[in-house]
Amino acid sequence: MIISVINNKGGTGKTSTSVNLSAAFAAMGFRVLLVDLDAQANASLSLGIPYTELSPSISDVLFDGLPIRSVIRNTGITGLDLITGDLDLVNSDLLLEDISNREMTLGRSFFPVKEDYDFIICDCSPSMSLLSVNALMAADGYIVPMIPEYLSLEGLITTIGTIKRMKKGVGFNRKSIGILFTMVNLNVRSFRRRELILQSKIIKLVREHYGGNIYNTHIIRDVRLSETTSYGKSIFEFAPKSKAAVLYKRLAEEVLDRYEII
Amino acid sequence: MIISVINNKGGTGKTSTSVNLSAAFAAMGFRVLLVDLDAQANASLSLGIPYTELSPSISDVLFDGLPIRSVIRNTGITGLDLITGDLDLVNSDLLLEDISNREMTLGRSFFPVKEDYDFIICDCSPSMSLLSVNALMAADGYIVPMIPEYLSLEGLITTIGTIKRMKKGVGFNRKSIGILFTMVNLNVRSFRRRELILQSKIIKLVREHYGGNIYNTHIIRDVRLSETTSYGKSIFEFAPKSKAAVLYKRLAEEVLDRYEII
Ligand SMILES: Nc1ncnc2c1ncn2[C@@H]1O[C@H](COP(=O)(O)OP(=O)(O)OP(=O)(O)O)[C@@H](O)[C@H]1O
Ligand SMILES: Nc1ncnc2c1ncn2[C@@H]1O[C@H](COP(=O)(O)OP(=O)(O)OP(=O)(O)O)[C@@H](O)[C@H]1O
Ligand SMILES: [Mg+2]
Ligand SMILES: [Mg+2]
Repeated sequence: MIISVINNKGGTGKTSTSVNLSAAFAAMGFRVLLVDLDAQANASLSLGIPYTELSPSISDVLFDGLPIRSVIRNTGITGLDLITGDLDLVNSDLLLEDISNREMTLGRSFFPVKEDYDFIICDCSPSMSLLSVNALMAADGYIVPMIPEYLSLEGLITTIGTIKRMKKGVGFNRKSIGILFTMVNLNVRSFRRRELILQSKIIKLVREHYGGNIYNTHIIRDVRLSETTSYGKSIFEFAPKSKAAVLYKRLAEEVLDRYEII
Repeated sequence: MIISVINNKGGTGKTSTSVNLSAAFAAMGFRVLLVDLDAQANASLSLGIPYTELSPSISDVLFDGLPIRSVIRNTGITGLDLITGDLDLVNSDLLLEDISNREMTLGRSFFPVKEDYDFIICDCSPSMSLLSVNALMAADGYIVPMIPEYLSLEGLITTIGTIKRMKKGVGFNRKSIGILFTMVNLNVRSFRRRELILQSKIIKLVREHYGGNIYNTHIIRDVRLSETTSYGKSIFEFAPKSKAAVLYKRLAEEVLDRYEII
């Protein structure tokens, strides 16, 4: 299946989730392809690809018709392949515009390799650009990571609104959307009441409006998730015993459950 | 002068800085115009504009030639005017593409009102789109907010690289770029050593490479800066005695200093 990790709002943990969820699935024995759809190539950088080696990337497939197989790379992780992003994606609105059925360009590009993978996971950039719409249309499932804060909630509402609007009438299954709370503060003495109060308030609001679409697993704020990106490793390689690793594994199990995958 | 608050990376505190720095200048008696260049309209929402009242916005000026004066709004804050953003900005790459000298469209639109304001502050969206390039070209000064983390550092490097590349030879003054560390953890017992170590490591790296371009003021992580956005107020109205308010006022003074404004 194809899962897009998507939220218009910046810095809500999309890349961290794309990388670590992909690694969790790979560790369980699934075959995973991670596709970096961000011109900033954060997922690629987080997996240790040097800035100078981002080409060839998904841009070459989308804009120059390169066969998708030719841009798939191994990562150091067994079962996890990667297609990088690069700066050419910044022009995707213009370059995709004249293609007929342009919102389906990405989905079409996946056809030759769909059967080679159990999961294709797309890490989206923070905006509802034509490229993000392509990720939306290509996907069977959606993970929407959000920080329990007001502006992140606004991003959630517009993102989910767009998914529903673009996919309705195309056999859309409401269960396909899963909201993931990220950078959640643990209820420990070091966190002042104010943080916990705001967080609970936003989580409660989201539960009232999107009850059936929320993952029980909340990813805690843990500096290891930030550190790991500079080592080019997943959290499972960098800090396998950390709470963060346990939570991303638990999330992977919940995703399998949500999509009824045995 | 025109200042763009810019960073390709998502969620680094651009909007928080745009809003609160603008409010700080207004409180000092300057005339300020805040321009929301984000399709998500976060700055506008943070100042209490309802989602349904974002139009007319900067889109109407850029794409439909509406006179800029007709879209300027008062805010509740004396001395602070606002031009909202709205969802039409998502199409800016396509809509700006055919305009001659298209990177200068925003700058040109400011001409009729430049003399009415001491500061025009542009809140940019997280990507180096044609609209962000417009904000880059229009500006005399740049504030680049970044969280002291690896992916935020990557965003800083590419953002500053783009500013220098696009502006060189146009009488570019290297001092015009100011890096602002945001969401900095205070060295207090509640923060574990790991957070402080990573933070110091990144700050040290930035100092080595961008020594003359860093603001001494660091904006601390303070949940009040998140809370204030849901009340449609600046930090000065919401929590005037908070450390966060003191720091944004101090930043305003440093900005005046950097640009030698009396
Ligand atoms: N649970 C977490 N705890 C601590 N830091 C985290 C966590 N998740 C992500 N981070 C860090 O926070 C920053 C933002 O996260 P990330 O880059 O994954 O978000 P994003 O939504 O992909 O951002 P963008 O909108 O720019 O693509 C990164 O530096 C990342 O390493
Ligand atoms: N110093 C701070 N302490 C705590 N929370 C903060 C701070 N600065 C900003 N925030 C909150 O963190 C989130 C991200 O900040 P903000 O929206 O200002 O970043 P941004 O760079 O404008 O994001 P985007 O890339 O999506 O435009 C927001 O919910 C904001 O209210
Ligand atoms: Mg990302
Ligand atoms: Mg913003």
